[in-house]
Formats: sequence, structure tokens, C-alpha cells
Amino acid sequence: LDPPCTNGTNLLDYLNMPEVRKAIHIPDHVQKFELCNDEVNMNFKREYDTMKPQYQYLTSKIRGLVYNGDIDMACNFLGDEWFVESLDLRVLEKRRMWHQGGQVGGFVKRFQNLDLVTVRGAGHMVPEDKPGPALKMLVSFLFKKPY
Amino acid sequence: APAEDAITDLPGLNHTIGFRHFSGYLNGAQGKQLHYWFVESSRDPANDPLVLWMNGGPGCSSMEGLLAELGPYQVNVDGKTLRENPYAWNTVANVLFLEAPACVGFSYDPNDDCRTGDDETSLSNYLALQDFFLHKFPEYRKNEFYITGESYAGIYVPTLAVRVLKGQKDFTINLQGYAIGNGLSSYELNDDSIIFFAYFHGLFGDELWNRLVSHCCTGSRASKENCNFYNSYWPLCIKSVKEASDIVYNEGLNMYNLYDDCPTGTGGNFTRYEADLSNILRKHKHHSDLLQKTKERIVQLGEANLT
Repeated sequence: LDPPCTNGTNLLDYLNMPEVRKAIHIPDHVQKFELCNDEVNMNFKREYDTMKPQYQYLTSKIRGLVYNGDIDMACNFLGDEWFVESLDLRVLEKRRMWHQGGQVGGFVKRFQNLDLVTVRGAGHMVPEDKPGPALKMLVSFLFKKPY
Repeated sequence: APAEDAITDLPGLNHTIGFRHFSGYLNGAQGKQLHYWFVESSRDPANDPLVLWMNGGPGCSSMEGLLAELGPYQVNVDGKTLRENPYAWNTVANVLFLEAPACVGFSYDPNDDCRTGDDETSLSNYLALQDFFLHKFPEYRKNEFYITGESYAGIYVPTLAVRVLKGQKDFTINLQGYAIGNGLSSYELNDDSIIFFAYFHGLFGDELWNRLVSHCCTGSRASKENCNFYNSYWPLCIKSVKEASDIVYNEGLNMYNLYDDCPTGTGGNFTRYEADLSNILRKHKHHSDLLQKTKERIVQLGEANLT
């Protein structure tokens, strides 16, 4: 089930080295490392169509961040934007650009207990595609600093 | 911290690191053993927040997160050595990578039972967290705690966060928040929006777009309220959506990064972040079957004048 258009050979090679397994305390009886397990995937019982009830509960209790690399098509930013908007949360800050490294990092809109952020030019794996902006975004969220 | 889980000599690590790291197992439900890899903050581990990270799938390993995305070291193309990641998240937080559910990566079930689902996964993850905070790293129980992840973790993260909050009476964790990147939050909205996304990015033109709007939307204006690309039963809508979906997912574009190359590698026909995609395909397969059966029936009936 490894994803198309990516190459995980280096991870497979590294994590399947006997000395690496030993260093990270993997018992001998444990299976060889695979990036994705097709048996798990095929048999997985998907019990939810939407996370709306969960978000409605969570946003009444704790802070959240929904972020999207804006050139991903597996879970695209527009769908998550629609989802967050559908929660009808109070808007704290209108949509605006945020910056990192002298460039536009993306866009942010802040709701009561939920920040909606895009990372410009990042795909599905945001911290890999745009590591600098991703770290800045994380810091802003964790430490309640402006994006 | 459990001395037996400490990583003392990591192969391929040729630079000095300023943090401690650990790898071992946490107890999930029914004896399941979930592999974790914990990297302490390189700044102030005692006071920095603790961030749990999970990759998606379902069925994919969070080692991708550690060794290719946000961890402090990343695997070089030689598959043997590691390089430093200056943007690692453990420069500001303690980061716990959890491989879940059982059978993913190095996690295992003692009975080799890999069948599971959303609820059992969130329960196992919750029990693993209890094991982490109660037995392995009790000194971190007071730290601010955040649950984060990517892709299908759009399901893992909220379901786990709800469990933690609802379980606070019995077991208190200092949960402060959650963060989800490119997460699956709604199949319907994800599938509806990708059609707009694809048209707005020029992946198909007006001819197909006009057919989509004409067959799948009410009124003449396309909007998220007016259009149903997700589960229409109108055959012409289904046909148009399939054409659009093929362009997005099946004709060689890199669905994870529209403007990046599509290198060949370990990738197969399916995807580790397939939650949304498999459902699109499954739905279309159902629709295609329906369409095909309808066509066959029409031919059988000899209803040549049917339009």
C-alpha cells in the first residue's frame, strides 16, 4: 500500500537493518518493517463518515488546529475549509496571509478554539514539503503566538 | 524514563544530538503492543509541551513522520545514514511517535490478529497513552499535551482526544489541544471539494466542468450547497465524476503534491492515505457496476428509444 509517487526505500532499508532493530529494541519475532500494512488497511472497519460531532465536542473544551498543504489532492484544503466552516464557530480573526522567511506562508482564519491554516505550496506531507513554515505554524499554535 | 527503552547508539547517526530518545512498546487493548519512538525536546524537555504524532492510512507507520517529516533525524537516500533536520518539531516540544494500530510498522498483536477499526484503534491508543504516562514516563504527565497527526489521523486524533477528555475523571492528562494536517474530516466534503479544486487548478476544462454542473448541481450555479458529486445516483453525473476523478487520481498526477515530480519507487497502486481515495473508488465501482447493469438491462429489453 505504499503510496504512488513517493519512494520509501530508504526508510525500509534503514528500519530493516538488524543493527537498527536491535538499537530500537524490536524483538526478533516482530515482523519486518513495512511503511503501510495492507492487511490492516483492507480489514479496517471505518466507522465514521464525518468527524463533526467530535469537533463540536472538542471545540467546546480545548484548542485545535486544522492545517492543509494547499496543493494536496488526497485530502484537499477546500474540503477541510468547508468542514471547519460548517461547524459555525465564532470567528475571531478574518482570513489573512501569514508569513515565514519573508514570504507568504499561507492563509489563516481563526475561530473560537480552532485555527484554520493553509501552508502555501505544500502537499500532503506538510512538515516534509515546507519544513520551515510548518515549524513556525506549530510554534504559533503551541505557544499561542501570532501566525 | 525507562532505561531499557533508551536508545544509546543509533546506527547511521553521525552528528551529535542534544536530546534523549527512547524506543519500546506500550500496552494497547487485548495485549496489543504498540511501538513508540519518543524524542525529547532539545530545548527544555521538562517544561516544553509533549506532542503525540500519528500518521494515517489506516495502516501506515508513524516512522514516516519521524524519519522523513518532522523528526530530528532523517534517513538519507543510502538507507543507512541519518542527517539532521534543523526544522524538527523536537526543537520546541517533546514528540512521541506512535505506530498504530497493531501490525503497523513494528507494532504487533500477540495473536497476529490485525483486524481492527476506528473505535478499537482509539481505545488502544488511549490505553497506550495511559501506559506512557503512568508507567513509562510519569514525569511528563504535568506537561502540556497535544495530540497531532496527518491524513487518516484526521479520524485517529479527534476520536482519541474525545476519549482523553471524557476519561479525565479516571485518568488525568494535561490535554491542551490537537492539530491535524491534511486530515480526513468528512468523506462527503472531501469528495465534493476535490472536483472544485481540480477545475480551479486547471486539471480539466469547461467542457467537463459544464457537464458536471449540469448533471450534478441544482440550478445553474456550482457551489458546495448546490452540487453533489459524492453520492449522486444520476448516471450522467456519475459518469462525469468518474472522468474527473480519473484525471485527478489515475492519470499520472502526484495526488499528494500536484506540482511535484512523481518518482517511481516503492509506491503501489493504492495509497497509504487512501481513506478518501478508496472510498471514491469503491463508490464509483458500485456506481459503475450499477451503470453497467442498467446498460445491460436496457440492451436486454431492447429499449432502443430510451434516452
